[in-house]
Amino acid sequence: KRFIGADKSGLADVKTIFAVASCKGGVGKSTVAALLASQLAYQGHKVGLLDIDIFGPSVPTLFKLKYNALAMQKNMIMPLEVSLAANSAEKNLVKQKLKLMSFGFLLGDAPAVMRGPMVSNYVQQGIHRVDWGLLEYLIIDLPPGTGDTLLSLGQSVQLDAALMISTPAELSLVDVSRGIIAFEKLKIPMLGIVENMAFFTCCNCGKDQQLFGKSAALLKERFGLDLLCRLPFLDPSKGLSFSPFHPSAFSKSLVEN
Amino acid sequence: KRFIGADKSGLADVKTIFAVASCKGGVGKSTVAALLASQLAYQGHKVGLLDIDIFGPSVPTLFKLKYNALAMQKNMIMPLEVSLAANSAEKNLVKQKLKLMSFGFLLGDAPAVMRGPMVSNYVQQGIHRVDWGLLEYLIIDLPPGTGDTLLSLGQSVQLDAALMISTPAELSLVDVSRGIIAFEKLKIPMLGIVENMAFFTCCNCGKDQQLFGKSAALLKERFGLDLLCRLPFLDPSKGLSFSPFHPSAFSKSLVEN
Ligand SMILES: Nc1ncnc2c1ncn2[C@@H]1O[C@H](COP(=O)(O)OP(=O)(O)O)[C@@H](O)[C@H]1O
Ligand SMILES: Nc1ncnc2c1ncn2[C@@H]1O[C@H](COP(=O)(O)OP(=O)(O)O)[C@@H](O)[C@H]1O
Ligand SMILES: [Zn+2]
Repeated sequence: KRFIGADKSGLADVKTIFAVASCKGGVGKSTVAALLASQLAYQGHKVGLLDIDIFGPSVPTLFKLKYNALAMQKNMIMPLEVSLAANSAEKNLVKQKLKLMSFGFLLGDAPAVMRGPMVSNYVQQGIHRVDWGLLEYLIIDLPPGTGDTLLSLGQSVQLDAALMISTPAELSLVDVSRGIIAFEKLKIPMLGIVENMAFFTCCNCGKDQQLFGKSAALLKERFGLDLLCRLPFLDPSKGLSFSPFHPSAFSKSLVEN
Repeated sequence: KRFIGADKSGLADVKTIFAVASCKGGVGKSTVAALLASQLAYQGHKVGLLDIDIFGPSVPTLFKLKYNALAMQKNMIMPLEVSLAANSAEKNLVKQKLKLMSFGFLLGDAPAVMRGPMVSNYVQQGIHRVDWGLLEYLIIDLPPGTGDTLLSLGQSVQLDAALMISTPAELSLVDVSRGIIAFEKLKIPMLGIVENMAFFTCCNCGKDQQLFGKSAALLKERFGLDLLCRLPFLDPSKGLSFSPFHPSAFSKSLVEN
């Protein structure tokens, strides 16, 4: 059985659970998690996205949902459901649905100023008390660090696999290495590495520039983890659809795993 | 008296304590804290830099110090002392000293996989058991989030002021806003905002590009905090000296505060 310590769980009918992690903040975990979940939903899969970062929830901003009253049914939280095609430059796509849950829907703009035990309690609720129904994939967007949230998650649910996100910068590689060692210790299987903000293509002269000196391939040398794909700096004005970059190649290799 | 709940503290002879914060990860807190501490030391001040992020310590990487055995004297931790001129493109500068302390010196490459109460215990030690001696400025580099580290810091020492760091990106502005609200709640005075990675100058054609859509000036409108300065994307190959950008203008306005 997948979940530990909870009799009834909203995860009961979820087939595969992926975590998107890094240990380092600001490398693009939330952005990549949202891209991956959207792409899998575009392809017709039943997908949910759980943003479990209570200190810095990003899903409401990424999906332009801000403060949203969540519905409760039989003491369980019902995730929000968004239709994706409205967001994308490819209007020909059939409207696919994506289920979303985030602490941002509960907090609004307010900060969560709280200590570890309270964080763990909220994380447990976020894991078991959301009624996802039948899902093929649940993507969990993790916060930075290897503290209460990661430990509570590891103790309440068995993850199928995790994606480690890094930029090419040395400060990121150092922290993501710590994250990889922590996941090995907690026995959470890792699919590989996504290198994000790998290069920037100048809008004026079209030349590719490396903004962050090193390369995430160093993680492959040190830990033997595959570099699954490299995402460029994407144009923020395009919103989540980021259509010039269609990560279907990226989610396809994940889905095949 | 500045510190709460500790009879003997290594902060006893520290004149001014600045925190460099944001709530959002990856916006440049560690980079800006290291730049600010270095600049103040270049100007001849007695300066210390305390990296209090136990999950993602960056000071060892920024100062190329990796794993370092820390000396103890009379049960107090002695900070490392580095000479700065060696790092800088401006060789004419008199060798100034900077004192450094980071959990990274204790952890090496290992992750800190631990829950809130243990984090708080380490943070308390990091605040009171480091023997800084006489300092004009202590810069404290904070982790992301508004959890145990921030709360333990706020309860053990009275900070003189905090700098809030943000990139122009919407995901950063949303979290930094949460940070500002938390600092207001914890009654920690804020000097203003530093906008980091504000623009990128193409090495090929020299045109400035905005990589992250919005602007940190939105924080001034909402919270009335001054935008103290805007830092561009700096060239990673230049190391910490980043000499094309001499933040002395930036630290001067701080020092005058
Ligand atoms: N590929 C990308 N191109 C451009 N900006 C990006 C990209 N990935 C992330 N960002 C931006 O970088 C910042 C960090 O991304 P985010 O997803 O919040 O990271 P994390 O979840 O690791 O903190 C955000 O401001 C986001 O908009
Ligand atoms: N002005 C800058 N120009 C270029 N890269 C930067 C700049 N500021 C920060 N970085 C890079 O961005 C990443 C995040 O910076 P860091 O100082 O680690 O932020 P934080 O302490 O907020 O997590 C690091 O990889 C760092 O090298
Ligand atoms: Zn160019």
